[in-house]
Amino acid sequence: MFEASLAQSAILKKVLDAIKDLLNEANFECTDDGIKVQAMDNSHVSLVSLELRSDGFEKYRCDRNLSMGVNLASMAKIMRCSSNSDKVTIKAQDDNPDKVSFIFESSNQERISDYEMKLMDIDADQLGIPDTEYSCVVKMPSAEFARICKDLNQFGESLVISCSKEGIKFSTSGDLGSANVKLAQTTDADKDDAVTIEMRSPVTLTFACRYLNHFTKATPLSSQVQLSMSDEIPLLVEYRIGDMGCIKYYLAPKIDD
Amino acid sequence: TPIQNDLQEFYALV
Repeated sequence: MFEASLAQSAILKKVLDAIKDLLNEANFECTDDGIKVQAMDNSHVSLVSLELRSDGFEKYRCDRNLSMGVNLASMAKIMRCSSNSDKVTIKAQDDNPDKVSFIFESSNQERISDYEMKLMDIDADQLGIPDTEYSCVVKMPSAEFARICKDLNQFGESLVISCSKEGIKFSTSGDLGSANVKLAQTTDADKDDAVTIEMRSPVTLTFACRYLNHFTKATPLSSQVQLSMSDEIPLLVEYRIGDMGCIKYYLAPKIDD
Repeated sequence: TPIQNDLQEFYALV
């Protein structure tokens, strides 16, 4: 028996919006600790790692560890049937379920709807990602990061991110011309619009702008985003999901031939 | 032109 309830479906809708364009399907691994998803996109360039801790749910019960293979487009269709303020309960009866139920309850309890979704068998590769001490860790407003990725995507396919003590610079060039956006570290680190940089050594890396734009679909989840970088290893882009977990995106760098 | 790498070049399968 698996059962997990959230007071408002909005958070689950936002989580799904943050991953459904990158991934077609994924295994939701449910344990007593919570729900985890780790999946690569089809081209093996990026990876999504999602964690929702059990203590962040209004109600959470997981008698046995189970893996639910989910078609994310199907789940998104079902989640769109809920109102943002609905309470949502995810329920699977068996230890090895072939279907999962979503129950939406309006705040006044006058409307209750339930949707059953077929599960899939997904044979997915899992990557072991070691704990890494990155050369640069940048925290910045998530809306600013989304704006930069969107603006610079018009100029070129590749985005160069350079981080030093002075700040972080995003650069691109293409047929139209070139573009640079520099952000300096701000003085007040506690504010939502703060830019903070922890640096061991300066870093310059090149990434496919298209994937960065996909990652920014998580912007509604958090006012801040954290970028962790070291030379010649994948970028880590991390958004917190309130106090209940986080969504991490890893993106393989482009390296000179 | 820089070449796009595969994530599996950085992280091993488990």
